[in-house]
Amino acid sequence: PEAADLRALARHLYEAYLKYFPLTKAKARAILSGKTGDNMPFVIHDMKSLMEGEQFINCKQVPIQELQHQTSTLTAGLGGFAGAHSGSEYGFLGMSSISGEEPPDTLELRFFHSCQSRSAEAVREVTEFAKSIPGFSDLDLNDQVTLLKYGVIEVLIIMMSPLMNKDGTLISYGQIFMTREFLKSLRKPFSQMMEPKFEFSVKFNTLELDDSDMALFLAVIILSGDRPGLLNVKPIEQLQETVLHSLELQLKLNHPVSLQLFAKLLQKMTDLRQIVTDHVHLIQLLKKTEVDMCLHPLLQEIMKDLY
Amino acid sequence: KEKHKILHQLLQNSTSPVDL
Repeated sequence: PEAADLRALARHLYEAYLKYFPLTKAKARAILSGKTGDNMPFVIHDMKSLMEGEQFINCKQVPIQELQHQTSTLTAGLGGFAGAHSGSEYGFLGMSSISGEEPPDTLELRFFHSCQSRSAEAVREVTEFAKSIPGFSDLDLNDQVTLLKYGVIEVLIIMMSPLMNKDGTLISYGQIFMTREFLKSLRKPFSQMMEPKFEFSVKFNTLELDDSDMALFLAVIILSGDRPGLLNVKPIEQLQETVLHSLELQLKLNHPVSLQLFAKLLQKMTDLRQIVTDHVHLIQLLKKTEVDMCLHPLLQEIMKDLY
Repeated sequence: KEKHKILHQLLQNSTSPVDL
């Protein structure tokens, strides 16, 4: 009976994952491996293709209602162009199109703002997923906030991995593939933002988790009882223990020949914390050095006094 | 609570998307 409960929990979290994160790893890998027929992503590899990509997405804009229905086909935080749909001041396409008359410095900032807009939307999706974890909504509300504040960037980085390969990443609802080299060619410190995520993702992808494994792993990350400032750690640890058991069983059944996968996965959580710390420091540096930068209020809330 | 107003809002609103 206990194993049956753990399997039921795995199924429940997988269903919630599919509900809130429509661009699954399965879909992303199909796009990346060219198995989607004619629907190949548009490739952005230089400034010219970036301009063309902007045009391309402009033609394919999704009506707001449809977008709300989809909530997000884009799973990770680097969702360039997504701001276009919201009409928010953070949107990339919501602003004027790129022209030679603009100061060159604005391009990176505009792109960065569009990423922020998509990230904020992704935080909302992760919050909905967290609320679907049995017992999460019964925790002290302040502890729920703390778990999200500390967990959400880690979750977003894990969710970015399926969208990436060694050469680049899918963005904009899987419609665009942006090359790693292009991201590296942006001016500093923007050029330094994605490289650590690529390095992590390439290694993480070798574990070959599928979407049902991912759902459990994300729940484990969210339910970390060692986040600073938690008021009532015990119920969080109890919830996490159950999800950990479910994950362990899931990996045994789903990857019977992959030895020590559970242990390897848990080790990734240490790497993740370092990546998030570095990411937050980079954002703080940007805030100091970029005169025109504004940080999305939700991301500001999350990153303030984080590390 | 004020420090994390939007997160509180996201956690308490059921499914309706908060204006981000």
